[in-house]
Amino acid sequence: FALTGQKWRDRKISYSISNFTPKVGEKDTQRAIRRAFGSLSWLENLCSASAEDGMKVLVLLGHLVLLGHLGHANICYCPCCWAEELSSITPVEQQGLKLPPSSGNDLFLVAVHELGHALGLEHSNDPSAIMAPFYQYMDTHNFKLPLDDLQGIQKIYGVPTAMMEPTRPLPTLPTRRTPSTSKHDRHSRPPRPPADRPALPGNGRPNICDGNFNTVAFFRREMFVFKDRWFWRLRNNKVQEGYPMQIDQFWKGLPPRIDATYERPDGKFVFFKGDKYWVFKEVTAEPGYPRSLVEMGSTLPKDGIDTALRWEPVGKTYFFKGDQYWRYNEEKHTTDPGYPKPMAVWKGIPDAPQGAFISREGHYTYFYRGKEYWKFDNQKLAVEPGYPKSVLRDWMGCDQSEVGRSGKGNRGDRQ
Amino acid sequence: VVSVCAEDRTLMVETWLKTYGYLLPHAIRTSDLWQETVLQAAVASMQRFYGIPVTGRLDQTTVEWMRKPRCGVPDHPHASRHQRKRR
Repeated sequence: FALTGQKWRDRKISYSISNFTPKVGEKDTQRAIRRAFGSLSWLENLCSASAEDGMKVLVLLGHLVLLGHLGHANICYCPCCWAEELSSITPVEQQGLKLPPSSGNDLFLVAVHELGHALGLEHSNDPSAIMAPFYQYMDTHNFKLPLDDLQGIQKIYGVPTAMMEPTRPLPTLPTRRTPSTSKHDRHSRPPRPPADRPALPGNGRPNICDGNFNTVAFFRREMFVFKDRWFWRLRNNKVQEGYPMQIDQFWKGLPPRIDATYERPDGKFVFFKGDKYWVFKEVTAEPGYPRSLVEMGSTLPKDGIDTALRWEPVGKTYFFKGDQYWRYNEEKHTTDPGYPKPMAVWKGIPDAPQGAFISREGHYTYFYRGKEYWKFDNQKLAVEPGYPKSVLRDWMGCDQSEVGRSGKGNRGDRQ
Repeated sequence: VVSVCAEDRTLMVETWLKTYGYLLPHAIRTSDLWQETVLQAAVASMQRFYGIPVTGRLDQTTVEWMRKPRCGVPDHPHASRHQRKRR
């Protein structure tokens, strides 16, 4: 159905678990698979009942050894007969439930992966996706579908109606200034629309070639660009399909116009706005947040920071504010003694940068501010010659004719 | 390299590449010289899809990843991202 774009009208799909691996045992196998399938309105027929009274099932789950590999999902819909093929989960390798990292593959995760195939998803080349071809450890206790898989399944089945954007056109209001305390007003930015209204006429989605971002960060090899209540995701200087998206669609509870963000060593995302900060595990806010910045470190600036930088090579985090910067120790949850220090250490970098991240191999630090970026040599402790350069041209791939022109009618497809 | 015997299980690289969609069966029935190029391209394609350094060679990292347990469904390394979502 996914392939041919047909719509599945019936609200139920019946399935049956035909056998189990002794290693995991019948009850745990059923529990793991039911949990994986439970989120769908699928009806399970007990296998013996199906066989005895000829009850037709659409999906037959069984354990099958195929080339000695773990999982092979094949579903074939045959309304006039039994399911011709099997969606099977092969337990050749070590399998079990709630396994600690690197001690085997959790059957629940394997079931979710194979269910993804059954629902039409192919393998993903995003290593953090559960649809990556290789199984990796994920916390099963409060399992949340990773971002890439969420987008994949929504691409096939659509976005839940609650998240749909309003179909009636948004009002076009003149933009006017809001009395906001965020850091961007200090730099006499163009007037901002009221917080609850889009900045631009038409469907309200900003064009990345307009620039004026709140901050830029690197999460798992991809650039995330934040502006007002939107964010873009770029890879290799190319905006990913479907972006910009609304920030609070993904990070529910996160306010618009964030000041800074970075990815912590434990893979959680930290967001800053004003005197508060949030910690998200993937798309879920950690309990107890937002918290005040003072709780993060007593010497950190009380009214907020301009940007945060995670410097993996030395395992340190840096915070920048105005003409000062702090070095933060993640383990001790405090800033290192002797900080803050003057910005002058970062020779050539302007005060109040709005974004900073390390190059992949760690030799350079890129700083962003306004429409420009600086490339800082971490060895020479100085900005490379020829900088600043245009962030819109080099990072977003906007050509000169687009920069600053969009928003006056001709949208192009940059959105 | 057709198989690596350093460890207790032999890894049949060509079979692995074919099984998981990186080597089309007919691609290998050509001359030896061309065969090596095709195999290198297949290894490079797998490295790119896995997100590991793309060397085109069977280095240790690549062999380790080939040995890891994985799903039996083939990958589609050459499909565009959009197609990747549909099956």
